[in-house]
Amino acid sequence: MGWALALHGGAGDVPRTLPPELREPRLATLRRCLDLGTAALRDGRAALDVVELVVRPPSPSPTPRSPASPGGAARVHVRPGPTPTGLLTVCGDVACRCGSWRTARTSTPAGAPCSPPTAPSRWRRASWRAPPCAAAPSRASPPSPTPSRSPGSSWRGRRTSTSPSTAPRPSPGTRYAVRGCALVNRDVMRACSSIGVETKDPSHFITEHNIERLRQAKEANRVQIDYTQPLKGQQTPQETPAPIPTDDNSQTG
Amino acid sequence: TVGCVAVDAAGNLATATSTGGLVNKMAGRIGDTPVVGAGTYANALCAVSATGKGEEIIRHTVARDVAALMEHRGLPLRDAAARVVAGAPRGTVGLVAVSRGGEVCMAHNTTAMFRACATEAGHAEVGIW
Repeated sequence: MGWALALHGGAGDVPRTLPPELREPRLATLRRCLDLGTAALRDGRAALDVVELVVRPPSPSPTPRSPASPGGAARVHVRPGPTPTGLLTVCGDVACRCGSWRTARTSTPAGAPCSPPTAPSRWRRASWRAPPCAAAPSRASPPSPTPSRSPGSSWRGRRTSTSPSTAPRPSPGTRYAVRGCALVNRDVMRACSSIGVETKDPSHFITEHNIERLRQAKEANRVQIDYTQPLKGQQTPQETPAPIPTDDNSQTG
Repeated sequence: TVGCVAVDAAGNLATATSTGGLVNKMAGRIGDTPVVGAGTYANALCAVSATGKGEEIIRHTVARDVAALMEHRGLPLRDAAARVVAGAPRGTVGLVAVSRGGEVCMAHNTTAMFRACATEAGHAEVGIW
């Protein structure tokens, strides 16, 4: 039936009363992503290239779209911290998978070792124990001051840059606990720099919108989440779903 | 958050999921969970990317279940996806999936899911609710 593409931008209780000024940018971003992916498929690019292209932001977008979008509402959390703009956390873990890897188990096991031959033995062991994903690519504090712009690319770059022939061979009898790798935090940053993934200064991810949400959270002394009910007297417009019942911690944790 | 699945003209399947997941969640909470087998899975039959409440996606191994129903029950993509989404608690899961034959499915049991799809045959869709 030819090529096909589908993408999502998150699911949940998005109120039907979402005002047009919030709804239209999100629909426009979905259309832009769809056009990006379909153009690549029309050009005959491989499926893995296309999915990576779509989850990477082609240009700064004001709406939540990918972990690396500036100010992505669900991913960039600015918390009170040592700097005036607070402590930046980009929850940018991502995983890619190609259908044929499963069939290629014998030559390139799914979740093949992603540690470079020169990795310290401690890191190598760590890389054996977790599923293939890259997580928390940034902390706005030394030694990894510059966040990865695209966790997906960093992971894929790492995975493809290490061929089985160069990967360290475990000594006979070594048991595989779980085949895969997890690059977290500082390891992701180290991997990014070793394979030249584009990184950005933390300020790239912080927008006025984030800072305003932090200010409101501090003022109200309560958790501020994407669609929080405006407090009495607050001026900023909010997406206004029903307040989260206090006994339901399914969304606030 | 964003997740994408694709099948190219040669029939190769791939998926990518970045966490973020359920809108309106607290910092540090599990998002879609891009763990392969839970929120992300692809094999020779289909590619799936799930989004929603990470804990439920992990508990129900959503993405792998869709592929397993196709593999072992012979269900078409749409039926397999509908069965998995219906089996998860209401309001917790949404997924997009494509099959090797170019079939597209976007199922969710949440109020909304930001979604879009297109096929070579000319079908295209963009939606929220």
